[in-house]
Amino acid sequence: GTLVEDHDEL
Amino acid sequence: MNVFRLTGDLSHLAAIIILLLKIWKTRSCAGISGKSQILFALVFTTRYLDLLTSFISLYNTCMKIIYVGCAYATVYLIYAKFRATYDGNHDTFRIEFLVVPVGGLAFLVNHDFSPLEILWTFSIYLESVAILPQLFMISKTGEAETITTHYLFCLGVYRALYLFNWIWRFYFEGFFDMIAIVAGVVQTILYCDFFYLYVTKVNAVQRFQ
Repeated sequence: GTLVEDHDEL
Repeated sequence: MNVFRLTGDLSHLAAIIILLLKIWKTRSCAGISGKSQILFALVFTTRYLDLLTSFISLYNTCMKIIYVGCAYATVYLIYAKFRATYDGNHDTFRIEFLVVPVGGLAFLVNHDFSPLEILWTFSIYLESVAILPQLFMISKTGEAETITTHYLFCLGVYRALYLFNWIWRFYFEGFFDMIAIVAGVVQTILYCDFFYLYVTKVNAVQRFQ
């Protein structure tokens, strides 16, 4: 799953 | 960072610059949907609020600032500087029909019920449909200038490359973001009809109807 508030993509 | 992600970002950047330069050089925004550009400015604003809360990398920060800056510059050129050339009569898509449902969906389906995360989710959903006013405008007038089609092509390529990026990240990093992937697939599908026209007509006659 993805880490919340860790969006490294643009 | 992988090659698909990087070329996707660069394709996105190229699209944004192409549109900005086209409007600046021709001193006209004829054929460009101001509503789509407002939606993109809204997309970048709500997505990149994390500029204020977290630092990821110099690349990340620079690209975000460039995207946001160019989005607002484009909106400014359309609605202020070259307003006289804006084709408002043909830019009739009702954006509240996109923003309101997308806002509701972001509240219902998100990774975490926090303000920043909901706004990020909103931006992902909104980006997937933000080009619709532009595509609607083209279908209404029945034509688009070649440079406008290059802009749309680069935007579509960017999202398609991101799909490959997610496949790569799933296999090599175990990374999997369902919200981004579903929205990305929807967004790419919206460009498919345009891709077909671009390949078959734009390159053949430099103008398509």
